[in-house]
Amino acid sequence: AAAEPRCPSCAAGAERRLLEEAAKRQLLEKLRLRERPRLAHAVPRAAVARALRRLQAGGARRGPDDDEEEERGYEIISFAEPEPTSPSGLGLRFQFSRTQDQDVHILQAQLWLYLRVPRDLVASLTLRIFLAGGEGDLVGGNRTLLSERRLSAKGSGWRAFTLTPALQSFFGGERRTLRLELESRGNGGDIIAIVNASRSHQPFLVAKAKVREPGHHVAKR
Amino acid sequence: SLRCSQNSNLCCRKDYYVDFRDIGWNDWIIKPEGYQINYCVGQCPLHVAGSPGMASSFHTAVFNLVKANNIQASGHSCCVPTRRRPLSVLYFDRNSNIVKTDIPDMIVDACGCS
Repeated sequence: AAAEPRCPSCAAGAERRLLEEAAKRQLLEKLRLRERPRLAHAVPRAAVARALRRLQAGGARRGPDDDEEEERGYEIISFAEPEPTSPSGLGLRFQFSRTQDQDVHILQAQLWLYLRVPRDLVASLTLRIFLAGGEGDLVGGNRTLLSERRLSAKGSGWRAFTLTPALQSFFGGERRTLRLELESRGNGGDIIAIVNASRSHQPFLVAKAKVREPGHHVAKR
Repeated sequence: SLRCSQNSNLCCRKDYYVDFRDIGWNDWIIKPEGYQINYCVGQCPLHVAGSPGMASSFHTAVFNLVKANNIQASGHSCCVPTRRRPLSVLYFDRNSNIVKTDIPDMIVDACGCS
């Protein structure tokens, strides 16, 4: 303000700019971001609204002692990028940013899929969800079964599959790319026909986590 | 006083609202639309040292110490936040994931003299 020419509104303008810069710095620091995110691709508003409804539906209630805990609560929604795998499998890839020294503990994790189960389904049809290993492990390589469910003729629409305990191994590791593989068993049609992974019905993951910040006790001390 | 006013230069809370549209960050911060970046400003003469802007029991204790020890104005009492609250933020990260988290101690609610 001192550098500004003698005019009242300049001082106010200088204060505003100073406070806006302070707000930017404070937000990035508290969100542990080096710079503001540049979105890789825009997410359709309908998909955001739908996912937020699921997040609020299962919202974690803050416990009485949450404020004292040295862990911070996070809720994250990640939209899947479909990945071609084998003829009978559908790969879903999720990308996460990791801050090395954060200790992440998953409380809940659900995969939301839009299913189209044939109405005239008579035989049994099972959907299985696997956690694939690292790069290129989608084609039946080292995989972990996360969830298996028999589908009924009335099973069409948005359906949630709980993946919590097994995903902890992924979030406890270093990898940033989560790969899931979906497989259908039974003659009710192949997985591509059953799971609608188009942009308008993009599968998404909803997870709730507690993150212990590094050196938090130092800040407390 | 809690909030700064024209006719006092004593320690108080200066309110300022930053709208994320004004800083071009409303494309990645989904909620809220902005937040109060309040700050503490003003004098803390010795006779108000330790007055936290709200209760005054701490002030009485400090004031008695000042009198009992006849402390001159060598020590400084500063105008600092005495109560803050969290800010809940919903934002896109660089992988276009949606993240919701509460940032603790983000908004200054009250100021007082140390």
